[in-house]
Amino acid sequence: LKEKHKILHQLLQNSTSPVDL
Amino acid sequence: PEAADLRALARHLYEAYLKYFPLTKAKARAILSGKTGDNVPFVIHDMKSLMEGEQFINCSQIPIQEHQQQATVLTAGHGGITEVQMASECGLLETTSISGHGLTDAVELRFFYSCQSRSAEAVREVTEFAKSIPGFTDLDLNDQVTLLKYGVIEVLIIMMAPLMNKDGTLISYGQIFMTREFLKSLRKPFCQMMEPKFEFSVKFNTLELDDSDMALFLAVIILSGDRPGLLNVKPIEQLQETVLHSLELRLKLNHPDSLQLFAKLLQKMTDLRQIVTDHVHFMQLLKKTEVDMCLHPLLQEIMKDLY
Repeated sequence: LKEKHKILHQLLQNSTSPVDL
Repeated sequence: PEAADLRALARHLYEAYLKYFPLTKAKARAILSGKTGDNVPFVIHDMKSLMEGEQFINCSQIPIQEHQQQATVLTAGHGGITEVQMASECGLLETTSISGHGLTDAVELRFFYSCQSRSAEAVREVTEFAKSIPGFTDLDLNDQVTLLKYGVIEVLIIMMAPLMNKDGTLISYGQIFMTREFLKSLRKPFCQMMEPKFEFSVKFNTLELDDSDMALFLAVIILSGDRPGLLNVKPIEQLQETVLHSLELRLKLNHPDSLQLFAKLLQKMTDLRQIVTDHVHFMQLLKKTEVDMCLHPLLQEIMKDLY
């Protein structure tokens, strides 16, 4: 599931660092 | 003591809501009722005003004072895909090069990219809010992904309601008011996408929830233990039960004269699922009919195999 949802996973893992949207 | 804990939870979620969501219901209603003085929104009611308003629509470039820090983080994070890049990649910035599409069609699609870009940013806001729910980040990471995948569009639709009235909706952080008639005048299937949200929102707004009620309700939606594919349902249901108790208590205190408000609100969750299912079908239809259309990668992730 994490593999199929890399951006969501990244959003959940990174609390403060910028995430590429 | 238990009631005190539930009130503390409500306060915590309200603070997180204020932290992560730039346009509150209180602010939106002030704008819609003209109580913001000279700060009136730009009105988009036809193609001409849409094109004039496009400079406002590029949400990522609008500084928001209260959320300056987050806006900075967001801008830094926009090394990814912006609506301009999406439009560019799809050839929409050079409208004359699009075979079979006139200028008007390109403007419609470009507006659609702006909506997608704002939606992706809203998903980030909802994710931060979800992480602030006590116990959420302790859940299995796969389950956190599943809860967001299935809950985020429902949350976004609920958050749209305060921005809407029967005549139109605020967009672009409240700087623009787009009329319902204009949205209905767009070509198919664009014209069909917002009408169900208006119908839902007008009814939802009669419940007269405030921002604090909304914060609890959004947490209840996120913590739905019946999402497909969840690995460990029990801790999710336990978290939801606590938030539900907090919501019930809050509604009794905040709306003593509104009979059965708690039950009416829970009923809305059923309506929401149908709206999301229809929305996903519209997006699938768009993918088939709009050959030039690109879907934002984050939204693709969420909608893939959703319903």
